[in-house]
Amino acid sequence: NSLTQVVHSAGRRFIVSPVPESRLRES
Amino acid sequence: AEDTGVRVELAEEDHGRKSTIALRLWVEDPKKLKGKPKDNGAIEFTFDLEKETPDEVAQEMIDSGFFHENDVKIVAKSIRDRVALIQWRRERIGPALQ
Repeated sequence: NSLTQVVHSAGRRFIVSPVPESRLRES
Repeated sequence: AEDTGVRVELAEEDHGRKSTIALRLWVEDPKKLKGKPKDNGAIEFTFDLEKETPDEVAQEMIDSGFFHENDVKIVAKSIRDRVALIQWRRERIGPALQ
């Protein structure tokens, strides 16, 4: 369950985590 | 909210007291996007309901390489729809929470 983090120059932090399989197929 | 192919949901419970709220955004239907999203992870971020705009956050996501420039409108609209729902709910249940 890898988490990656990107901090934008304006200071906002974006944390990326895998989308739970169940949510991907849900439309 | 209209299905833009990009899903935005609360990443924490909203008690209606804080002006900032954690949201999570991910691509449910990449076909609806013009560009190819970097990876289909869920992107968590905090949003200030009083000071910030969905367009600002969408542009920052483009800058950070999560989406293609041509998809800034779809990303902004998805965030705007969710933020509107949060604000609508806060107005309805806000007084009860105070």
